[in-house]
Amino acid sequence: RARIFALANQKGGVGKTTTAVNLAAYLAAMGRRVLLVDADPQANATSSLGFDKNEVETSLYDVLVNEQPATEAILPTGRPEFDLLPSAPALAGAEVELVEVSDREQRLARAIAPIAGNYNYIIIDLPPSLSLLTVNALTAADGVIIPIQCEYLALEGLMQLVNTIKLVVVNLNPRLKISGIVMTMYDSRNNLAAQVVEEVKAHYPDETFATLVPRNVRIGEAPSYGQTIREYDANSRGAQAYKALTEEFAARVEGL
Amino acid sequence: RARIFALANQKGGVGKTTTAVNLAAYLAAMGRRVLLVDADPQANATSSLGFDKNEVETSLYDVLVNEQPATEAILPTGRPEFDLLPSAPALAGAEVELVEVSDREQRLARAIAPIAGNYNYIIIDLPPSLSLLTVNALTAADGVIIPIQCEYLALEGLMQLVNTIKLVVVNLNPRLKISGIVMTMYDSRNNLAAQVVEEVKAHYPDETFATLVPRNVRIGEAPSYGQTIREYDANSRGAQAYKALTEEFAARVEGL
Ligand SMILES: Nc1ncnc2c1ncn2[C@@H]1O[C@H](COP(=O)(O)OP(=O)(O)OP(=O)(O)O)[C@@H](O)[C@H]1O
Ligand SMILES: Nc1ncnc2c1ncn2[C@@H]1O[C@H](COP(=O)(O)OP(=O)(O)OP(=O)(O)O)[C@@H](O)[C@H]1O
Ligand SMILES: [Mg+2]
Ligand SMILES: [Mg+2]
Repeated sequence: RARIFALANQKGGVGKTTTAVNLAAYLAAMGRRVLLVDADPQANATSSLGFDKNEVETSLYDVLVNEQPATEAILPTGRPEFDLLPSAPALAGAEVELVEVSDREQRLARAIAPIAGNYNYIIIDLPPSLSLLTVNALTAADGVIIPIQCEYLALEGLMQLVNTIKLVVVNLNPRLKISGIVMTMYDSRNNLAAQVVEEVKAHYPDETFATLVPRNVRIGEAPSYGQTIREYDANSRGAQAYKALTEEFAARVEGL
Repeated sequence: RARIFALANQKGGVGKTTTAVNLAAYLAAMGRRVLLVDADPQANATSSLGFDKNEVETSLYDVLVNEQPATEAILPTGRPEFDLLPSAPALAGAEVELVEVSDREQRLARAIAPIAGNYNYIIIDLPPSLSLLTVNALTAADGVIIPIQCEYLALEGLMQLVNTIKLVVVNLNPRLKISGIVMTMYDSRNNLAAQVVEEVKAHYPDETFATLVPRNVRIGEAPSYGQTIREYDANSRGAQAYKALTEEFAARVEGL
């Protein structure tokens, strides 16, 4: 059965999509079977892998709202061991369309259950909000990976996110844990960045990954070619960091 | 009567809050009377000005959901000509609480109308989504200012945002215009950044401001001291850029 992880943080632009895509890519490169679920209406994970979100026929929207089986939406990415359940702009409507539905928080968990056996890892990318899509993912997941940008404003929202996770644990998913905190866009010339890292490590010493992901221009360039950082520039500092992060993550999860 | 502008972009981390706070600060420094409305449950604009979002007594939540008068929530910021209508974490619940309410899109416009006469400018910061809070601001506003990060993924969502603005114009607010597009976090060493700027200028030549806001560490540091960039480091490249941007914006709006 797959281990399911959600990338969550309501602060925008902290590296949720970048971490979801590249973690999934390196896990697949390590031979794990991986499904990336794009639960963000912006569909950035879908386009980062080279797909056109406006041409996607069956997306997570159909799976959640029309209860189509996940297998009908899942696409091979052309990369070994690596599939995608794509998003599309229609997903922005799911929130309102599911308001009246009694099992609205469990839709994703239900959709994933029949296919969980086909994968070792399911990675879920999320929008920058604590809305229904995020609660769906937290209800379906075993663990939450929290990317935090090494900036002051990114620190502000962490408490709110942790409180939301606690509510989900109590009301919807008792097995949910914080699987890891990833410090992203670390810039060693910026003395605030080091302070933010210290602050997060002080509060969450066990969760915070040792690997820091540096700010690296190549990471921002890769999605414009529809490539993962591993494909675009495997020797870049960004690629090396995501490779090390993935190894640290897999060791933690698989108890290696 | 105040001119009302909303900072909108559903892509996260593109500089909405940073632009809202610093544009408001420089407009006030130019002698304009300014109200900054924080319509983001993250309350980053509120904390960037030195307020503790968890200590705010009356926030935008009370104004929108409990229909308290805006005057009861508005706080002086201690800076001449510059007031704040603060946010608080409770605002995250406004979305769901207003679902059944018939005039839910007009709540902000109604709340602002009685106090618009006290200001020259009202600047509204928004969360990274196209949800009810954003639609409220677009319904109340004369214009939208769209910050765009000079990164590939930031370009992806522009069409969706423009389409949402068009829907608001047709259904809720015929006077709404795109008042300007601000290119933020421009890094001249990043060749993709220049391409993104060219692409945006090609599609929106009249809207795109000539002033580029560079990536500048001092901008990220200022909010951790509860200061605007003008207060924190007026001679920094970031401060100079926001000063120039504000002059360009005021000239455009006031027809100087
Ligand atoms: N380590 C890094 N170095 C440089 N650029 C990065 C890095 N990580 C992410 N980026 C870039 O920063 C921007 C924000 O990252 P990303 O889109 O992954 O964040 P997000 O949290 O998914 O955003 P959103 O909240 O909108 O979903 C993107 O343009 C991305 O390419
Ligand atoms: N020009 C700049 N140079 C350097 N850092 C910047 C710049 N503009 C913004 N930042 C920093 O980048 C981060 C994102 O900016 P900001 O929070 O203003 O974006 P936002 O669009 O309001 O995010 P959200 O989508 O979460 O509301 C913040 O930590 C901010 O301090
Ligand atoms: Mg994302
Ligand atoms: Mg913001």
